[in-house]
Amino acid sequence: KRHQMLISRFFAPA
Amino acid sequence: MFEAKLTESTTIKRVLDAIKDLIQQANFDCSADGLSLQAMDTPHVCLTTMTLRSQAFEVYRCDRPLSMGINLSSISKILKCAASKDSVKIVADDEGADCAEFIFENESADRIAHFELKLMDIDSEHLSIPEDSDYQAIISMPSAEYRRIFSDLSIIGDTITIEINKNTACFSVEGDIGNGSLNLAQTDSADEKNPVTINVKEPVKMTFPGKYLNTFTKAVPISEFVTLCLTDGNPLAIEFSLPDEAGFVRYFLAPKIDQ
Repeated sequence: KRHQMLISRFFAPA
Repeated sequence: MFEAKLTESTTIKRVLDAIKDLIQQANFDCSADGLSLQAMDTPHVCLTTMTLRSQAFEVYRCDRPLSMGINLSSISKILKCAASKDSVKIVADDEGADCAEFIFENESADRIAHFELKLMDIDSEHLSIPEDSDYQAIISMPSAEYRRIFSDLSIIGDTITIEINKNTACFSVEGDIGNGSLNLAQTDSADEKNPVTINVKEPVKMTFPGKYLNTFTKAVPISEFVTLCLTDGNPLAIEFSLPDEAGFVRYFLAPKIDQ
């Protein structure tokens, strides 16, 4: 089963 | 004072068409460099960024940075009132304005329309996107090819795998009715009219939601070509650049991973 990752995981708050 | 005039409304209409299905509302950040925006979609799967550089405008004046909170559906409604050849002027007060003015003028300057768009207070988190990511694989293709690949494959299913090896990209889909795949090779000749270029540092294979890849086809009118940048385990970066370095629309799409 594939799990959709969240984009917020990849970018730090500016 | 913020004042920006585009010679033709087409530019901003196309940019808005490319983002309005993903974002409901966003802050348009105005600075001396131009107009930019970044926002995540509601399920936080995709980050969309847009920049219109000051050189994209016939007139551009931004005395001090300001942020205009705009509902994308509302601004699109207003821009529908501009003919594609009409010029568009956006005017806002940089001291806490509660609306922005839009002025559309036809080519012969004998028809001028004024609209006021209510601005909103949007509390959005700004994310920092690395400028010079070192991607494992970069593929550039005609944007019409992009549209064909992902509109076709996303009909079959929502799990689309992109695999890039030396000189070849393979796009495959798994769906309830069956599956499919498409191989695209790098074009041989440099003077080919519709070149596909593939740069691979390391082969990469990743899976993404097809619904989003298909939604990004809304940006196809912006640019003749599109670039896809992949690194294993990281978001896919897709860029549609406006002509003459006037700006771009970029999407960052989170991958699907095996559990």
